Amino acid sequence: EEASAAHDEL
Amino acid sequence: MNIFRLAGDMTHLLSIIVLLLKIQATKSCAGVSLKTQELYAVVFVTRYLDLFYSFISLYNTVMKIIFLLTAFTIIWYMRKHKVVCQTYDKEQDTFRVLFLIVPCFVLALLVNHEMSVTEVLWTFSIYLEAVAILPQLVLLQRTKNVDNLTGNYIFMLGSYRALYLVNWVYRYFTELGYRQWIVWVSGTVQTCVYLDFFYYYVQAWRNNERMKLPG
Repeated sequence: EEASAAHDEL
Repeated sequence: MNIFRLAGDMTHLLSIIVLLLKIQATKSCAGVSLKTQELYAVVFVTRYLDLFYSFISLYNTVMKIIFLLTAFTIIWYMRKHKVVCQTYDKEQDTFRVLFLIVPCFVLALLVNHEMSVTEVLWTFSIYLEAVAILPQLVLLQRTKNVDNLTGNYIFMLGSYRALYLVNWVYRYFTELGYRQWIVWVSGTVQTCVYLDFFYYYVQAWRNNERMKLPG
C-alpha cells in the first residue's frame, strides 16, 4: 500500500 | 496534486531547461559535472521503470519521459557534441561515483518496501538522487568560480527538493494515513546537501556579486 502511494511522485 | 508538488516539479523542469539552454547557447559545459548528469540518468532510468507497467496520469507519464530524454540529451552534448565536449573539465570531475552507487544499492537491498526487482531499483533511485549532486558540488568547489547559469541550475535543483518537503508536510496533514519514511528521510538528506550552497548563493545575490565559494 505504502509503496504504490510513493510512486505517484516524480 | 497540490500546489507545492506542482511548483517543485516545475522548478525541477526549469532547472534542466536552464542547463540545456546554457549548454546550447554558450556551446560550453564548463563547470558542469558529467558524473552528476550520468547519476541523474541512472536515477531516472531505475525509477521510471514503472512506465512499462503502471499508469498514474498523463502528467506523470509525460514528465517522466521529459526527464529521461533531457538527461540523455545533456549527456550526449557533454560526451559527443563536437564543440561542447571540448569544454568539459574532465580532469577536475573526478568524483568516484561507485562510492555513491554501491552504498545506495546496498541500502536499497536492506531498507525497502518490498523485495522485488522494480521496488528495490525504485528505492535505489530515491537514495541515489539524494547524493547525485555531490560530484557537481565538488567540481564547483574545485573550479571556484561559479558562472551564473550553473549557479542558478543548482539553486533551482535545491529549491525543487525544498518544495517537495513542503509538499510532504501538506500531504501528511491532508491525506489520511499518508506516510513515506524512505522518501521523507532521503528527501531531507537531499535538501540538506544544498544548504551550504544556498548560503553562498543568497549571500552573492544580496551583495549583488558573482558567486564564489570559499577555498
